[in-house]
Amino acid sequence: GLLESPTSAGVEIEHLTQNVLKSYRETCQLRAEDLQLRRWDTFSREEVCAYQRKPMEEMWQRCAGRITEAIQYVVEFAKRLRGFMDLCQNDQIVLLKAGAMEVVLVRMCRAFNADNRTVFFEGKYAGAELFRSLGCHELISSIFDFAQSLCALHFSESEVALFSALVLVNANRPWLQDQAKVARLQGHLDVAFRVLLRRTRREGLLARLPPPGRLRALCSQHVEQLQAFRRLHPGVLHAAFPPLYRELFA
Amino acid sequence: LQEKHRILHKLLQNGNS
Repeated sequence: GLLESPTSAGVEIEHLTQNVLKSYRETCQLRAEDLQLRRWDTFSREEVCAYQRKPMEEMWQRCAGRITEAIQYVVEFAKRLRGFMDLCQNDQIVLLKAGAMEVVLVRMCRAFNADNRTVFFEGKYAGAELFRSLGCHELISSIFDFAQSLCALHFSESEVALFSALVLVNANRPWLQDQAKVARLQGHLDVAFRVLLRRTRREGLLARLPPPGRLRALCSQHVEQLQAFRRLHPGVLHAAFPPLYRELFA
Repeated sequence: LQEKHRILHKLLQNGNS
């Protein structure tokens, strides 16, 4: 009944929604209009070959750099979310450590062209084959499949904003100190998301959202591949990867 | 946890950038 009557709870939820949307707009890294305008600007055959010829370590380093940039925007998003900075520092770190990459993967659907299975990467749209020298075909395929499945939901920007806030503020993450406080914030975000969906007659979306396990599995796959890379190229991770990336995944 | 995540901790402590 939150939407039907202008109760103070309803007003609070509306303020929270506006805060999430503003936080998201300010930290979305790439504007949806720009991504849309450039969605057919793909790498040429020669450019793809040049990427494929790069040594594995250089390609890993580049991808780690792009992931780290994206994560920095997610950290800024979290900091602007009302209630997030009121959590204790342990819980802020727990939520970001577990959820930042998941949010990056959700945000990636905006930068994915499902019509030709390409993703915006270093200035142009790239197909999965561009990432060949990483040596993790399965992970790349899984990420592309995930982006494709999210694109099929035709998320609006508001829906991406609220869904990613919910991916981040998850009271089920292990090692939280004040789980009840996180659960309260998660509950408010959940109501805000449902109110938005009801208002836009998109309630059907709820049943089609990816299960949390799917995001978790993708993140585990990423960490496993990083460990495999580390065994192949000991020392490179420490010498050349962004410190924030190492802190989160190594 | 803060000890193991100094960069994240620092990013969280900095004002909005």
